[in-house]
Amino acid sequence: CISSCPSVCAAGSATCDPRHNNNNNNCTRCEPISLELCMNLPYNLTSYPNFLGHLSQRESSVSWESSLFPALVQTGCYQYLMFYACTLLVPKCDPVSLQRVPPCRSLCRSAKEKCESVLGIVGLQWPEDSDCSQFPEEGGNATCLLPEAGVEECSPSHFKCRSGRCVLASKRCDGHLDCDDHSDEENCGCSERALWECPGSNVCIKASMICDGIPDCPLLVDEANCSVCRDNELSCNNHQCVHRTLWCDGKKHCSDSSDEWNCVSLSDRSGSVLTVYRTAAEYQVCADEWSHELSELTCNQLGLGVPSSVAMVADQTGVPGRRRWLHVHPEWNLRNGSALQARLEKRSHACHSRRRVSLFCTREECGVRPAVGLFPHRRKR
Amino acid sequence: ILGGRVTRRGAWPWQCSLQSGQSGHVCGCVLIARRWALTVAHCFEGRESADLWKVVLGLNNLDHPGVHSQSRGVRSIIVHPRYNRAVVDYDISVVQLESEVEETAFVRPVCLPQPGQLPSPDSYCYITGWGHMGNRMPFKLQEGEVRIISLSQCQSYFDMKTITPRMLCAGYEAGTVDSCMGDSGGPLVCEEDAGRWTLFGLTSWGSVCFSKVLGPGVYSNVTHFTPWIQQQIYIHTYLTD
Repeated sequence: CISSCPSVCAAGSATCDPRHNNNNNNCTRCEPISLELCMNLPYNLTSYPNFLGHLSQRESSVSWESSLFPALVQTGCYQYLMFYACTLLVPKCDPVSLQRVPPCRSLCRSAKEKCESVLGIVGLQWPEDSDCSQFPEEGGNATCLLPEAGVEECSPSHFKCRSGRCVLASKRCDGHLDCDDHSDEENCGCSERALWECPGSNVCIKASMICDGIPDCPLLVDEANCSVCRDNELSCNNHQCVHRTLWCDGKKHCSDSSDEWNCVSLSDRSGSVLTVYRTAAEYQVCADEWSHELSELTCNQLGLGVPSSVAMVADQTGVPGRRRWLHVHPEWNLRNGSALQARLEKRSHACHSRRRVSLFCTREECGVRPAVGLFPHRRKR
Repeated sequence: ILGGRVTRRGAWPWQCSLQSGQSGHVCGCVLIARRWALTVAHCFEGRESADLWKVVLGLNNLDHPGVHSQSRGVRSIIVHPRYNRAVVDYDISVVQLESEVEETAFVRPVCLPQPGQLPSPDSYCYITGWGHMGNRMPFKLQEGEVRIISLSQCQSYFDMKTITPRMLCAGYEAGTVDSCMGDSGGPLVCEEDAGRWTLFGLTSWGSVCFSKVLGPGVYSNVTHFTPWIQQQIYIHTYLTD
């Protein structure tokens, strides 16, 4: 490298990108290590390209070797494999000479001798660019790296078993014994991992997941007792309180819109009588002024396709005034894009015809591949 | 798709391509209604603005859209609120198109599964997409037949990530037929009675697909999300603030 870099190069200009073929392409510089895999090295500066030909830490992080070495570490084939891998992935940068410091040949040979055969078992090859003869012998003129006392055997994404073996951090406390001494399954309470334990089970969840409207614990206990609403209010799915008169009026009042969910259903034994849940009570829909467009809207809103048959069924209760009725709003057709419940209203009088709406829907065509015409008929050969 | 084959034109009329600016095809998607498509959440990482995207349907050759293709802008993107990019959990999003598609022999929606309806382990289903083939990216839509793998068996294949109930595994231990980069968001469909096809999975993640040694592909389990999908369509179609 030229003894002093041009200022544009030192500032990390794109002109110094080693992929650009210009006069600055020999210019190297030290940069802090950001590759998570190698954050626990006895050095913290690196320079690129590395010994595997990667041009940046970003390229290293998505490289084949970044997946390969951590997987291989778990086999316990060589105590200092991760250290060796990191000397290739993020070579030490000498802050004075700005030169990469390679691993010593003996470190390379030990790693290869002990771990190459393990890779062979699953049909994979040792990284091609890591020919040991390219690295200097220890004690020679050139400086090289060997593991010192205190070098971590496991990468930060691994858990170190008491025995010294490395297993992936995700294997810790997963209910399976991965360490030979079972130490990965010790002290696995939720609190030890800064998580909340679902009452009645050993499932752990983040504190932020409690009372957030999405059930995560068995029996939904993380969503229980989350809101205290007044008598005239109902609890939204996300535990807000909304006045019961606003429930199912066609406008959302809960921020998660749960006050407008499941407002319309087809009930009764036949599964066809239109029922609307309004102001926290069930209503039948009076058939007076009902129209085909409203049948279409209902089936569509329920996700059931298109209406196949509509009937106006006589109310059988026999007790006048017992049934709660909703009526078609006189201006229902001006409320474009609204849900059915927004197009109905309560009136003081009962339903004149005493007939309620009964509706069957047919699922719209789906999942059908093109007709045979597109495909040649099967011909016996 | 690795180990697949070129599809016949129009064979999978619900398959769509999610495209963005100069990049062109970024992910697969699946038409579930005239104005609604599904894809995975990770396709939108760092680019969640609807303006950036368009959905192309009725496509076979990415380079030659042809007369049967239809293109729609995206009105809104609804990413699952629990999407976790670290473990790729809840990897699903609903896409609202600017306008309805015209239903033709080449553009048709697929069926969603009923709540609780899952494909049986060891049954055979199909994956489709314009993703990497191992040696190159294809121009023509590819299809591959994959075997459904039980959750417990799938959990034994993967060390790095946890297989959650929101995921579904399909493929082969040897990775002979598998989805790959660029197939994300595309469909895993199974044939039901009367020749009807149901969407059970969306291509989500897997091991390095080129290696062909590291197990099956992992798909978002659409059955788990059916109520959420229906709720989103309802909210965005009918509700006002």
